[in-house]
Amino acid sequence: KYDAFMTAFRAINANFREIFASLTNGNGHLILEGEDDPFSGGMKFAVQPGDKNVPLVSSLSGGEKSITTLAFIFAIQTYIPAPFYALDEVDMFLDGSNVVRVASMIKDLSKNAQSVIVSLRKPMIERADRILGVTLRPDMSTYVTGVKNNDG
Amino acid sequence: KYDAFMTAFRAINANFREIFASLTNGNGHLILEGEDDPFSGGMKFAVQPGDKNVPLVSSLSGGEKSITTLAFIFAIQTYIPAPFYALDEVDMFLDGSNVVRVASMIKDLSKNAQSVIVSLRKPMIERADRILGVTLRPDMSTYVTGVKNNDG
Amino acid sequence: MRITEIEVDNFKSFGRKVKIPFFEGFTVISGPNGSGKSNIIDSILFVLSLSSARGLRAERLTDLINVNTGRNTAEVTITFSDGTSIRRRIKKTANGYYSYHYMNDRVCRQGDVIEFLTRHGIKPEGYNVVMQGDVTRIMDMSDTERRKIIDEIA
Amino acid sequence: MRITEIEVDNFKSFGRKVKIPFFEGFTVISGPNGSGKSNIIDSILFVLSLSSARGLRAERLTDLINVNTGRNTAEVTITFSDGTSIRRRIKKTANGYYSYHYMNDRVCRQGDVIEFLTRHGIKPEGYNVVMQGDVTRIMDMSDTERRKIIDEIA
Ligand SMILES: Nc1ncnc2c1ncn2[C@@H]1O[C@H](COP(=O)(O)OP(=O)(O)OP(=O)(O)O)[C@@H](O)[C@H]1O
Ligand SMILES: Nc1ncnc2c1ncn2[C@@H]1O[C@H](COP(=O)(O)OP(=O)(O)OP(=O)(O)O)[C@@H](O)[C@H]1O
Ligand SMILES: [Mg+2]
Ligand SMILES: [Mg+2]
Repeated sequence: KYDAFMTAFRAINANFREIFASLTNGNGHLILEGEDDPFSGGMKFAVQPGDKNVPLVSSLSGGEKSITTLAFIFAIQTYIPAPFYALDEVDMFLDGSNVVRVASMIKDLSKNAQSVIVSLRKPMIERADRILGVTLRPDMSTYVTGVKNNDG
Repeated sequence: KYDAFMTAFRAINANFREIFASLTNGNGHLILEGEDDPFSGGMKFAVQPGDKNVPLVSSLSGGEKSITTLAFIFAIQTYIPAPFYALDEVDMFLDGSNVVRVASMIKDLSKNAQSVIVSLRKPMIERADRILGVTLRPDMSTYVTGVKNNDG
Repeated sequence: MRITEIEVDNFKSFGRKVKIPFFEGFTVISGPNGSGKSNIIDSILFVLSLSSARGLRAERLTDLINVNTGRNTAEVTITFSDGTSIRRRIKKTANGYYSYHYMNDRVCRQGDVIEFLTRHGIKPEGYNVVMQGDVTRIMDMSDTERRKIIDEIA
Repeated sequence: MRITEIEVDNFKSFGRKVKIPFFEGFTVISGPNGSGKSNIIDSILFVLSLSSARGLRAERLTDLINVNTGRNTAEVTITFSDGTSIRRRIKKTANGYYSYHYMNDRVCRQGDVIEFLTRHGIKPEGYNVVMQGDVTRIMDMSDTERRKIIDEIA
């Protein structure tokens, strides 16, 4: 049980280091509080987005916390690959340039997998292969308005 | 104590009805679960954004829940007016047209009060009287880059 | 393997039957607040039995039936690139509901669906579906809860 | 009455002293993630004693001192349109910290600041400051917690 956990943890941590560095130009990794017995403690982030000196993880900005969590989610996804991914508005906290970085990462992941991303953010929409438009008819029923092929 | 509560509740509910209607073209009000003894129950929303038939408040979309909560916050703010208001990224869940509605409401409230609104959303930034730009210097210290006067 | 099509009928805001094509690569779903984007994700989780009613913003499965049409059933069909189609139907009854599962149009058990998905690498505890608000939830959870995410993966 | 200026020195990401002018009407603060926008709101709550350390994303008040400059004090000064200026300074010591309050450059007690604010309609339980994440917090709270918001206002 310990072995199974540590195998998963080390792989996800390795993914996290790589993904966090490429999303933030900074360094980050996961920390197990219970070093000898992981199950006696929790797991937290140790991150320096943009190579900043960060006093406490709680003091990070909304966007920085969001990028850290997204890197963690992507680290898990690359550890247990699935045939399709669905992400619903994961770019909410991010400024424009961070949306570009996350969208580029999703584009890479989508080379070998199918990605369905709900987003209201222009930099995400621009980088997609296509857009499914969703609206409401006058009778309040959902209508999927069709599929634009993006050449972006 | 009951009287003080009911006075506040009725006023805030009246504000909420008005604000919710103007933000969503729908109807909404606040409900006290403990009708005879408000302190025996909680308070919840009964809303129909855009005049939709809504089965459960939990089934509302992220943006609809956000608009409902914002209408509640504005209802409280108009009940106990203060000399200044500071709102930090309250427009995160909203689509463009809803950001426009909230920005217009803030513009109205700002005629008699000072509003400081943190936002990343273009429709909010466009409607402000001015923009304070915040960035980081190379040494990672915050720099406020100066004040553009908006003629929008 | 990928999804090729989803058909949603009377489920949540889909008062009229809608066919949604799915493609390879990177597809964005966009539109106004409350139009039904998250409901599309919910319909995938529903038909593949990957979530409870509560995970779909409902209190019980019958809340998933559209409240405007007066009909008492909701149905979602998903088709994969290997030709397999999976359908799930909820039917409201006097005392509760029935939940029917179909694979390639033949009645099956929920277990058959789960077994098909596991064979293709789709598990409920995988993080391949990230719902609206999950990023904040994982950010704000206690360190112990976060470690348990790894427990479940291992 | 309104705010006319805030001066932030060595508080959180303000490693260098920054003067920020405040105006009438509708001002937007914008910029990249992590640049210091929410920290400006925190500096207002700090100088006016409207929040605990925890409400400012810190564990204790000394976490509010910038970690890059090596200095052991953080200071915020706020000036209002009636000419009143309020300043607060945190100084790290061997065992903890000192928190100094000044009104119009003369030392005062925290209670004097609170009393001045109450006279001008600024209270901690008012909702005139809505922090990042508050909308989600109010949305997700239990019905009882939400009713208690009204209890505190009444
Ligand atoms: N059983 C039902 N019958 C009718 N309408 C329903 C039902 N369940 C949910 N809805 C409606 O679906 C709408 C929510 O749709 P959804 O969450 O997909 O929106 P969205 O496009 O994701 O919006 P947002 O951008 O705000 O997140 C709500 O207005 C809700 O009332
Ligand atoms: N004591 C401190 N010393 C140095 N830096 C600090 C200190 N406290 C907080 N910070 C830094 O301030 C930054 C956060 O700033 P802030 O929350 O104001 O960002 P923001 O502009 O609101 O961003 P977002 O748009 O993502 O919400 C973090 O990177 C954090 O590490
Ligand atoms: Mg949604
Ligand atoms: Mg912020």
